[in-house]
Amino acid sequence: NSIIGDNYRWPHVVPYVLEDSLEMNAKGLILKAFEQYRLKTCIDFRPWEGEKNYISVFKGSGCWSYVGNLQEGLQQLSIGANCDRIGTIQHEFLHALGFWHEQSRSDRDDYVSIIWDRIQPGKDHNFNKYDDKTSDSLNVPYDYDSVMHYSQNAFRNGTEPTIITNIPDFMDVIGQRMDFSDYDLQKLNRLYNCTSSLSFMDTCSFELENICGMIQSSDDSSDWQRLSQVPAGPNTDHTNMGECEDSGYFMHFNTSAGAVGSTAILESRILYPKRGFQCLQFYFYNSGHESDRLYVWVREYTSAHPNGTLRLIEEIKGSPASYWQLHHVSLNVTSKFRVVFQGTRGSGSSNGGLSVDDINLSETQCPHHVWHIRNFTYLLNTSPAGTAGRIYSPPFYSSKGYAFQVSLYVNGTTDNPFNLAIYLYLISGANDDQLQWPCAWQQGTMILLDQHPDIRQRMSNQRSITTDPLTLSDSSSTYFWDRPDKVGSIASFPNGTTFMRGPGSGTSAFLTHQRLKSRNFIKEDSVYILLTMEDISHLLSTQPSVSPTFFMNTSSANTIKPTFNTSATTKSPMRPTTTTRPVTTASVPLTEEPEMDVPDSCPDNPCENDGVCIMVDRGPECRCPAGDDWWYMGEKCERKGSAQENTVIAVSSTVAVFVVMLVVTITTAVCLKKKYSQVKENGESLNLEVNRW
Amino acid sequence: TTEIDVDGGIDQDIFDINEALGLDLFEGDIKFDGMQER
Repeated sequence: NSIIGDNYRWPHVVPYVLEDSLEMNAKGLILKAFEQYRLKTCIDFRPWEGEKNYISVFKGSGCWSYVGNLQEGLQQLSIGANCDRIGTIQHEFLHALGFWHEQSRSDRDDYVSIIWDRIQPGKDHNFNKYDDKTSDSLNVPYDYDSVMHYSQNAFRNGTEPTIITNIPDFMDVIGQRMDFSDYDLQKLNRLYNCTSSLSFMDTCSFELENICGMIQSSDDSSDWQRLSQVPAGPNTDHTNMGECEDSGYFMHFNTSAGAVGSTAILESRILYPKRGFQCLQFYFYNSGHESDRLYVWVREYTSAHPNGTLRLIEEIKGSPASYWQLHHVSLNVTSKFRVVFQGTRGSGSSNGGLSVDDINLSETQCPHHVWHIRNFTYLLNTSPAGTAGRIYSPPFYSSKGYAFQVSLYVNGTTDNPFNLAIYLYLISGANDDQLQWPCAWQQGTMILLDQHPDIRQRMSNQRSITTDPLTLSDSSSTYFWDRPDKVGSIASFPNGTTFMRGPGSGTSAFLTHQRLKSRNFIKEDSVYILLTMEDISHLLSTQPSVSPTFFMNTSSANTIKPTFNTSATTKSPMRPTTTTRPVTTASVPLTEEPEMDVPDSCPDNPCENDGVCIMVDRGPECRCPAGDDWWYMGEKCERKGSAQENTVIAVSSTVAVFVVMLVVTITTAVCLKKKYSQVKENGESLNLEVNRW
Repeated sequence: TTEIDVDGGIDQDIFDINEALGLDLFEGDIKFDGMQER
C-alpha cells in the first residue's frame, strides 16, 4: 500500500549517499538491490550530486526507513547489523519510496487472521489496518508473496504464529525476503507511472508464433524450427516442461539432415542499448553431435555501417546431453544491435540438433560462474542432515584470481535440518603467491536461481559474504580469510587431487525446504547456483567529498556549514597487489559493479554563499544551498531569494495596483459628478426660461 | 572445516532484528518525522 500524497514521491532517479559507517557487505548488497530496481521498475538510483532531497543510507541500530519522500533534504535509511540481505534492503527502500506493509491494508481481514492473544503485550498497534484515505492498495490484489508482508511470527509472545493466512498454503509464503513479488512490482510501477525499465531488454520463450519478432536470416542454408518436441530430445520445452498441452515451444536447428557446415541463423529484433553492457541468458539443449556448434554473434548498426556488422561473441560447444543447460553470454554493445544465434552442423553423425529456449537479455552483469546440480530430488530424499549431506561445488576463480568453492547442505545442518545451508570457502589456487593475504574485500554472492522463464518475474534467493581482512578465527591466532594453505585443512576433489580449503562463512538458514519446493527453484530436477566473487574494495569510502550533512534539516541549514571530508583521501583501501595476471576460469570478460560516482571537487571553487561545486561534463557547476523558504541562485549562487521576499513583492505590488485603481476611480467619480452637476444646472436654467416664456 | 554461520542458525526477519535491539519503531521498522507523528 502506498502513502497517499504526491509530495511523498521521489523523482524517478533517486539521489543517494552510502555513508562510510555501512558494513562493506551491506554496501555491495545495496548496489545489488538498486540493480533489481533498475531491472524491474523505472526507478533508478544515482549518487547524490547536490540535489535537495536524497536518501542517506547508514549503519544505524537495526533496519528501518521513513515512508515516502519527506522533502526534508537528507533522509536517513538504516541498514544495520544483520540487515545485509537484498530482500531486506529492497523492503526498506520500498518504504522510502512510499509503501507501507502489506498486511496493514484495509481489506487484510479477508485474507489473514490476526491472533491477538499471541501478540506481545503493547505491540498490538503494529497490527493496525488503515483505510483508503491513509493508504492506497493501487487496485492490486492482496499479496501473500509481497516482500513487504510481515512473516507469520511477527511480534509473537510465544511459539505460535501471530498471523494465520486464510489459505493455509500461504503460511510459509508470507514474510519472504527474496525479491520483489509480481504485485510489489505492479504497485511500484503504478505509483511511479513506469512504462519501461533501465536495464531490461527482452525475454522470449517462443510460446507465440511471432517468436518475439525474431527473424530467420536469408544468408544461410537452413532454418530454425519452432517445435514442442524432437524425437532425439528435448522431449519438452524448458518453459513449461511439457506440463501444458498444446503449448511449450522452443527453437530447434536440425543437424541430422543437410550437409556438413550447413547453417541456420536466427536474429533477434533490433535492440537499443542504454548502458553498454548486457547479459544474454538462455537454455540450450544439444541432441546433435559434439561437432555441432552454436555461435552467438551481435549485429551492430553504426553510422559507418548502417547495414550492420557481425561480431562473434561466443562459440558454444560440448557433448550432447539429455537435459537443458543454462548459458550466460556477456555482451558489450553500445549501438543498436541484434543478437544472432547461428547453428552449424558439424562433421559427426547426428540424430537431433541444437535447441534454445527461455532467452533473457538485460543490461546487467552476468554471474561469473554457474553451478548446475542435477537429480536434486534424489539428493533431497537421500542426503542426511549435517556434514554427511554436504555437497561441494567445483573450484572457481574470482576476477582477482582468488580460488573459492561453495558447499550446499542439501538437508541442512544438524541444528537446522529443514533448510538449505550454504557456505563459501577460499581454497588454495594457482595465484596464491601473487595475491594479497589476508584476502580483502572480495564479495562472494551465491544465488539460488528461480528458473522462471521471464527474468523480471524471478524471485531468486541470494546471500553474499564479504572477506574482511581483519576478521580473526575463533582461536584469534589467525586471520579467517588468510591463505588457505596456512589456515585451511586438506581436502580433495572427486578426481583425487588434493588442495587446501580455508574456513567457510555462510548461513544455515539460506532457504527453507518449503520455499525451495515453491516457484521454479527446481526445474527438470535441476537447481542452479549462480556465483560471483568481485572486488568491492572501491566501496571502502563511498561518502561524497562534500559532507551531505550540509543539506540536513533545511530549517536550520543557515547555521550548518559544509564540511569537507578529507578522510576519504587518507583512507587506504587494502587493494590486492597482484603483480602477474591471475589465472581465472571465467570465459567472459568480468567487470565489476560500477564504481560510485563520487562528485569531483572543482579545482577553483567559484561558488559563493557555501554553494557546492561539482564537475558536470568536465565543467564546474554550482549547486546552491536551499531551504524550505529560501534559496541561492545564479551561476555562482550569488543571489539570494526567499519566500518572504516574494511575499513582500507580491503584497506591495497588490497594494500599488490597488492605490492606482483607487486614484483612477476617485478621479473618474469626481469628473462625472462635476459633469452631472453642470448638466443639471443647465437643465434647471432651461426649464426656468421655458416657464418664463 | 570451520564454518561461521552469519545468521547464528536463526532466520531473523527485520522485525526480530529490531526487536532484539530494543527498538520500538512503528510496525517494527518504520520511522516517522514530526509531521507524520502528529
